[in-house]
Amino acid sequence: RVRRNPNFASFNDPLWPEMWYMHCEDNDSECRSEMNIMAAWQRGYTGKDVVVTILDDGIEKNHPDLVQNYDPRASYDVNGHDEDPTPRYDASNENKHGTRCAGEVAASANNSNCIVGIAYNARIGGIRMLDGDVTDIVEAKAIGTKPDYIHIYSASWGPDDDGRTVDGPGRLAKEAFEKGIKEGRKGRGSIYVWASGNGGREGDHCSCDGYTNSIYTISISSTTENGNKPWYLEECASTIATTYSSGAFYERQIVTTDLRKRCTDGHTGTSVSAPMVAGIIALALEANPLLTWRDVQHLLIKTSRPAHLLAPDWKTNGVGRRVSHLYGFGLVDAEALVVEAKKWQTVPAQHICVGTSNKKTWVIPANKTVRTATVTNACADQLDHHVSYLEHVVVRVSIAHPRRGDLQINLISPSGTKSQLLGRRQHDDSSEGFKHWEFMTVHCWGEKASGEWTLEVQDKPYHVRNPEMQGKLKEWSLILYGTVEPPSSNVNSQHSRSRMMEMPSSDMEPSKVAFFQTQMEMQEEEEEYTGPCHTECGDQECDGPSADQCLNCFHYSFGSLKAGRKCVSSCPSGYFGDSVQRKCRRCHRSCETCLGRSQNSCTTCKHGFYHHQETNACVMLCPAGFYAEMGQRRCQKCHPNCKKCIWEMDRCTVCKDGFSLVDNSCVMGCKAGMYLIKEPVRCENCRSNCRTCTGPGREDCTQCGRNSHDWKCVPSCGENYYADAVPGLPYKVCRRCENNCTSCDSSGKKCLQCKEGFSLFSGSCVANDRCRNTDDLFCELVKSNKLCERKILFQFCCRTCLLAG
Amino acid sequence: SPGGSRAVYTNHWAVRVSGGAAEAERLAAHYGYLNLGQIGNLEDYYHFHHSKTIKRSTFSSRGPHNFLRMDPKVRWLQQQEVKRRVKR
Repeated sequence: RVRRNPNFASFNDPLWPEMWYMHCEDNDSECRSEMNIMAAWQRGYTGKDVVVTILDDGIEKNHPDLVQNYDPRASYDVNGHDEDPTPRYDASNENKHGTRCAGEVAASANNSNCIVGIAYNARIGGIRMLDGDVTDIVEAKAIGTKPDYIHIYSASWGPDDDGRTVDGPGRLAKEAFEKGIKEGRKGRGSIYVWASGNGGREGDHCSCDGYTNSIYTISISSTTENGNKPWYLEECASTIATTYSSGAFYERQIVTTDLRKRCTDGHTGTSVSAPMVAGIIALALEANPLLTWRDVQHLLIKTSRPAHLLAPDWKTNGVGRRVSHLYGFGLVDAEALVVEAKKWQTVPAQHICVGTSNKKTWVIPANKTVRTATVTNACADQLDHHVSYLEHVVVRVSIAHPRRGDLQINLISPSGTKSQLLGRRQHDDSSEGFKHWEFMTVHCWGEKASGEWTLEVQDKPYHVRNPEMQGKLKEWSLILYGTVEPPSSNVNSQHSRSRMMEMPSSDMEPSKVAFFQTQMEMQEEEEEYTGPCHTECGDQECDGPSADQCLNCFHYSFGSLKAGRKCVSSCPSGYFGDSVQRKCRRCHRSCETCLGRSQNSCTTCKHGFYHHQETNACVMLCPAGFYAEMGQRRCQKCHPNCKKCIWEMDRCTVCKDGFSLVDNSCVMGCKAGMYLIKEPVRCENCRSNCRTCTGPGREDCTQCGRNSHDWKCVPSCGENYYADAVPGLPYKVCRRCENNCTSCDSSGKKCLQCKEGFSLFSGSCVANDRCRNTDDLFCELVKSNKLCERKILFQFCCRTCLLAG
Repeated sequence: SPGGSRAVYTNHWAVRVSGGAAEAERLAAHYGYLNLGQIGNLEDYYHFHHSKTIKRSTFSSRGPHNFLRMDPKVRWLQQQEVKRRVKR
């Protein structure tokens, strides 16, 4: 709570009292000064000698609240190819945006006009580049304007958020970014602050905005006065931090300068947040002008925190930082930023480890999740590329898909941090898929880079789709950015004072409170723990004698930061030791002990499960051929003669072929043609004509010797029947010949002998009294058309057919 | 093109030229373009304008001026598309 500091004069700017996000002078509503901007001013930082520019539709340089800080050298008109960035005026005032953003950064203080800018002594300019055709050239020119003079570029625009677009900086704009990062600010890198994806429409996902997904831009999102998610905000794994903005009913707005020398409270969205952070960074650059572009990102991540922001997905990453897709690492803290900036030591050089590309094609069935993992040593074998401590993680993905909007993509880091790289977009029915699109997450910031990275691709159709048209993950690769050494002493003060001050102990676990309190005491007294460390700490440092106070573990670390972590020499049951991460990881739920995470890595099983040695899995029911041995909870093999057995090896229930079950034992069966008598055990012959049987009776015959007739075995088939060979049966089956036929061949189609009163014609029986008197002509017709071969027709002219022979 | 909507081409080109500003000037004159100078601080990249090409078109430009693409001094060339940008 930053109350009105009696010896800090208030401002006479008319809208100062409305600036609830700066101070708490309005006593009857909740104090929302957690961005601590005033506290930073009280430390003497107001952005002096820092130059900021707004990439937008222009800036009203003669606005009374801007004119004093306006800097022509930080301005340019790309649309008009001249030095004057004054916006084009029209009836709709459509080009008001740049002027509104500029006021947030550097509106003068105490000039009885409008508001007070966050860096009210910084110099402010504008690059007019949105008021006309925006092309790759235009963007490159804007981004690359005067990099040795301008320190901070603020942009509150991006690709269309129609929920269908996937777009980002073109080749030239990318080159301009890279050049700005390498050479800008005399090699310390231009600072690009970007408004996180949102254009005022819903159903989009900001990972399709290539600007906020760039590692070179500081992507900033927004929260409302009460810490709620503004209706327009998109989740984004690349968002670094958040500021207040407007965008919820019944909650207070942001005020700023407006076109035509006016003021407004109508500026909203993440358009508000980017300039705010630009202003806050200006304070930090005043505190430490030597900060590099990566230092600034480290500082923002270190000092931002959840405060009272409400997000369903707050999680703690692998190094204990709270992060969310809505708010990144949380609300910015200007005071903490300038304090840390003042003593900041430049982080080690950035290393880039480009992982090998996974080119195996995976089909993505609808309503299914494809999970593919890659294990990386984070280029440990390449000195200049080795990454130990992560910063940005980029995943370059190529996916073919019939309807791109149905896709959702997650990335899970070796420490288990899950980033949603892409959410589904209901309006995106493009069939273009993604071609080498680069998704970026900052959620793993500070974690160890080496280990197993898992990519999850889910296909969740919004509408019924042709099931045969499936997506394909064609290729994906990891690009890890970070450092080989820890970001040095900045890490030690990781739990910075402002963080602890801000996190009310009431909602922290007691252990954590105690932990922080001991930390606080330690810090305030600035004493290092010099006593002996626990053996499990190995030669690593510690800040206490017990195993949960090691800085790192010699063998394994067990537990989580939330539940408490300690170093152990071996992992408890239900866990296995991950030798790469030196961490105890959970076994599959059925395993009592295991060698890995999968269900086929069990070595012993939990109660109710049995270990199947052939698959190293723990199963509730042993497979055929095995029985559940209770004592050791193992599946043991049955007797070789048994196909199935229970309780004991030779307690058979089903025998293998050639064996017969006798009192739970499988004894050699009798040869064919005999059947088994159990008492005393002996073999007897089957009935005659019976190839196999189970007993002496007619019905006990299971296979006939020669023929089977009406399920009886007979030596030969009787009159009107023929013996038909049935595939798969060793004997023949008697079947009836055609009507009126008393004897037929083995095919049953050709009659050999007819009943009385029928004559045999070409294998068929014809009644004797039919077709004697057919006239010649008709027969000639039959004969000339050779119709006799047609069985149905030859009856019309039997005699002709007879003649035809 | 973003979001599947058709690309809109302009009568501006980004050209990467080896040989510096003078070479860029020569190329522009030779193929009927107006050289608007280097693109920001991107060395070797120049901004050409072709007044005889229609200002906005859903078709990329055709015509002899496209021979510029084949000139040995041209390392890369891109006809500029209009990018849809919205304010946040």
